[in-house]
Amino acid sequence: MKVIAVTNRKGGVGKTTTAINIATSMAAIGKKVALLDLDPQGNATTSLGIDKNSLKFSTYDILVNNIPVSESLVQTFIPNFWMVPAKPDLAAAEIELINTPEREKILKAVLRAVESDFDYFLIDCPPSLNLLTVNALCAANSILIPLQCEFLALEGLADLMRNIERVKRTFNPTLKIQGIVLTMFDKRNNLCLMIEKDVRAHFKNFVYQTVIPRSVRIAEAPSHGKPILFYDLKSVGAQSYLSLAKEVLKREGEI
Amino acid sequence: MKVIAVTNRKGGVGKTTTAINIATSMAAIGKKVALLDLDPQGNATTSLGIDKNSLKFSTYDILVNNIPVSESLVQTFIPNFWMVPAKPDLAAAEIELINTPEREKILKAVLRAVESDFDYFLIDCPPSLNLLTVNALCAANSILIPLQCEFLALEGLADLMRNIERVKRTFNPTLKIQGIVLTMFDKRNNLCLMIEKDVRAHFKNFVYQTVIPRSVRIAEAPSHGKPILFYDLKSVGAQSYLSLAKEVLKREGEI
Ligand SMILES: Nc1ncnc2c1ncn2[C@@H]1O[C@H](COP(=O)(O)OP(=O)(O)OP(=O)(O)O)[C@@H](O)[C@H]1O
Ligand SMILES: Nc1ncnc2c1ncn2[C@@H]1O[C@H](COP(=O)(O)OP(=O)(O)OP(=O)(O)O)[C@@H](O)[C@H]1O
Ligand SMILES: [Mg+2]
Ligand SMILES: [Mg+2]
Repeated sequence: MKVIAVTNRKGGVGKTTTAINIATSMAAIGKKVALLDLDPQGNATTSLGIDKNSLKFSTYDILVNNIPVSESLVQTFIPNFWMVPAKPDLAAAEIELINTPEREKILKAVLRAVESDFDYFLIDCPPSLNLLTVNALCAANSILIPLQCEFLALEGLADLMRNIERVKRTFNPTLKIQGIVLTMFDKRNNLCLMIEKDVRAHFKNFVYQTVIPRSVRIAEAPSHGKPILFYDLKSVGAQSYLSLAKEVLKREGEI
Repeated sequence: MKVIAVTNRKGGVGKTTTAINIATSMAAIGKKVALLDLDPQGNATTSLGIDKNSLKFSTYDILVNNIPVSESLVQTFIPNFWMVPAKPDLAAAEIELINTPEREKILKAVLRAVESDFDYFLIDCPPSLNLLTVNALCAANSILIPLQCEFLALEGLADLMRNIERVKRTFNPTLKIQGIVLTMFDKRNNLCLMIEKDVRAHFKNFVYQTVIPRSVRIAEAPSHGKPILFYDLKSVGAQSYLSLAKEVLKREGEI
């Protein structure tokens, strides 16, 4: 099983949208995929049409109450695609885990139990570098970074890379960058084009060729409880996520 | 002095942009204003052209090292407008304050010292409901909530309101909602119009009349280290923030 953390401390850059649509694309071509919602907001859970009030267990339970991952997994309406959903109680996990020994490695330890059940296990991270996110970075084999082509988002990238290096040195020496994906891209906007040039010059092959355009259809999909691939497969947004998933699988040596 | 926390757990909804531009507008009409950057990303600090490497003190120091606010304030290039800047070290404050007595009221206590120095003291919150944000909610007289007109942003609002009620009951009984401002608004987009209708129907007079349009000029301004009001005063973005600041002051009984 390969664990990929989708993360970026900057808010609203497309982490949840990217995690859901890459997972869906992988499931569509036959990979067995799980997605763990590590954000107390639970946007990934809602975007897949899962009712938070009907859940027996959620991410909080696997981190704090020792409930096995297998018991908290729910199947999405998409074949091959399972999910560990998040409820608002996850917000309390941070404070409750602070004094636990090896607090950074809790998620890594619990995911061992499902090591042979999935091909890919994605983690949708909250917009922070808190203990929850550090748990994701320790459990992950690689990191996928959605980046909005805006000045403030770019500023955070350098910070994020420094923090990733720190986690790599201290906790997870084999951690690698799977890639950086440019999201909400508007090719008519000079700022976007300028930032794309900067990022490709600086981060070279880390940056995927595929760019995700800004698209209203993508923003509409969550209100229907579906990933864009199911909401409007022919849309430019859906097609760009399919092409991104192929690039991710290529880097993993799968195709 | 009136303390206003600009907050919303959802990421990328325009918290920093709103905090900076309301503060700038208030300073422009002669109010003495301070803005505290409570986000380890330090986007408010960068957007005002402040060099993080040249700072003697920052938000971390007033929370963890008992440095007085007056010593960490720096003047921005805008008259009447001061700032407590943030550096990346602020990320460590959360874990270091967890075991402090009355950990939620640290910010409230330190701000007392400047009670008579400013008319308004704004706080730009990170995209989370962590201890830093709870400190802001305890120190604040009122809360200003930027809201993007997107489905996922709307979902978080109900959660946010529940958490505000909880802080109000437990720590800060006089806390009130100053208002909800719709940001990045695109009137050609049906989803936006639909959400606006929902929000106004549900939150009634809490929602400001002024709406902030999506505008490339607003997104460009931070890379020049200036608020939109100084970067392009005639732009629609700048004018809408001026009108929003007037609404805020009206609700405070100032005009
Ligand atoms: N390519 C796109 N085009 C248009 N809208 C998009 C696109 N990608 C995401 N969105 C919308 O932008 C908003 C932010 O995206 P999303 O929630 O995925 O970001 P995030 O990084 O997960 O946010 P957070 O930091 O709050 O977790 C959402 O309302 C989403 O529907
Ligand atoms: N009205 C607007 N039109 C276009 N772009 C905007 C607008 N307001 C903000 N932006 C841009 O959108 C991005 C998000 O805004 P901002 O950083 O202010 O949000 P935030 O809520 O503070 O984010 P975070 O959750 O990361 O703290 C920034 O790149 C900003 O420049
Ligand atoms: Mg998200
Ligand atoms: Mg911000």
